[in-house]
Amino acid sequence: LRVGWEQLLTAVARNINEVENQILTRDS
Amino acid sequence: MPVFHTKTIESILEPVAQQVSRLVILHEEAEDGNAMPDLAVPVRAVKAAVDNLVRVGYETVNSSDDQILKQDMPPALTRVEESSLLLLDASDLLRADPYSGPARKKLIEGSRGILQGTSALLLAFDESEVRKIVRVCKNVLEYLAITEVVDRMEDLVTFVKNLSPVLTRMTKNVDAREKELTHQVHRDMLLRSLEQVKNLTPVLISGIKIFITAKQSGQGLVEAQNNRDYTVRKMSDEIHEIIRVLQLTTYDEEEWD
Repeated sequence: LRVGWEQLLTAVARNINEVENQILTRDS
Repeated sequence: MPVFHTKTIESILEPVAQQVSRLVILHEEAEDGNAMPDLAVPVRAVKAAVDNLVRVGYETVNSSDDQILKQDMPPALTRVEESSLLLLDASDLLRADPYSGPARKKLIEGSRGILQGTSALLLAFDESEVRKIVRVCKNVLEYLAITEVVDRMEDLVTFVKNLSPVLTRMTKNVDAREKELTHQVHRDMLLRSLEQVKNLTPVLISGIKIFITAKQSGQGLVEAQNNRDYTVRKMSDEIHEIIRVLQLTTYDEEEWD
């Protein structure tokens, strides 16, 4: 469970960055 | 398991969606379980990413002329922002008490909320992209609607010159969209209609040419006009079908089977 949460939060941060990239790419 | 209708959305959301589901189950099983680690560092990373996303999101909202996007994005951004605050709360609670039940709940809610918010954002963006393609399709329909006024060869030249770039743009956009979709039935429907439009284009040009010639000679005019109109109708029907399929996002269970 320990490793799970850290992994998940890291994945969530990465996921948010990807969403941001999508918005920037499509907006351009 | 969630199903995402485009490959881009699927590639971004699916890994996180799976992890959230897995952790929800683990959390429920380990309600009275072990001490939680200090999550301050990863939570801060999430918060920083969310702050950037929210900034970029609002910049997009302000600069966009798509009214529906302007309306759909802010609630999704709020959802993401509020969820990241839940994670911060959770991290603070865990620091004071690594066994904190409310902290675990906030972690789950926060992660889930971010997933739902980012999902809503991607969907809002995707729908906006679809609206752009639909506008191009409607542009082609508008050109097809003026076919009936083309009754001289010079007009035909202008007509073809104007129609070609719009048709090419539509084909390119629909082609790219088709490759993005995860639903094979929808992909096939788009490809089939697009192929029809491509095949009918030279038929339409030659139909107009025959109509112009018939008009000049005064022979076979009605038949030429009927043929031309039939081709225009066929092409328009296919483009309407493309527009319909482009806007489909939910899945028919039978189609999946």
